[in-house]
Amino acid sequence: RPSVMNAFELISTSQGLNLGTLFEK
Amino acid sequence: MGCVSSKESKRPPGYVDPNILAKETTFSVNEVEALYELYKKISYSIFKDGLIHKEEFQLALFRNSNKKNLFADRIFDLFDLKRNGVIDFEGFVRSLSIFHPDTPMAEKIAFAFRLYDLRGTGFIEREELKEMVLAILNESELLLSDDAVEQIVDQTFKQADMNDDGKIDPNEWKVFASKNPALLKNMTLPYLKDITMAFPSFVLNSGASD
Repeated sequence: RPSVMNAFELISTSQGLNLGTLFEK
Repeated sequence: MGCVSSKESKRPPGYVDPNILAKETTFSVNEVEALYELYKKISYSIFKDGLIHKEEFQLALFRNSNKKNLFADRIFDLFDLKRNGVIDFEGFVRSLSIFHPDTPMAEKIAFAFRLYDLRGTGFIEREELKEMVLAILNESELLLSDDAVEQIVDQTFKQADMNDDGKIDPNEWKVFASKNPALLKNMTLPYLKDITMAFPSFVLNSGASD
């Protein structure tokens, strides 16, 4: 059976959580 | 004497001495000063009042001041420590400190819990998790059937909700996140280690060594 992706892992990829972009000039 | 500080005298509301913030966060004084440079850039990008408004935060994050995003909203709310609809310098530094690579994992785990506890009930509930999954699918323009979404949520609850009461409490989250550190990757910003190089502060801080 294929494993189902963990929801939190999916969520952690959100652009809205990628604060690294704050540091880009 | 006066010539150096003439530009410094106008501090925005919520400004806190970098020495104090450095003592109470993972940042050094130099890093807090560098963050102040970044903070100024963001907080003067639209409204020019020295406070970060939602639109300015969205502009810095997405290059678009109108882009709505559930997770960016959550981050904004958690950074808004005084709960007055804006991020001030103190909230900016204290909150970003959570994302410092040297900040203890326990703090990151606790912050992530508050982030995902959308309605502040003290639990991550099934409905909240489903809402977040739908938000990320929408953001990624991925189409999944409702059944597939339910399956992802069910599977995650099976792993995380150890006492099977339909909600994830802080303890269950701690155990689950500790076992799956990949879930917390977004709680660490390597950039924060290089912040003094990215945003050098040229302000002479006479009090830094006192």
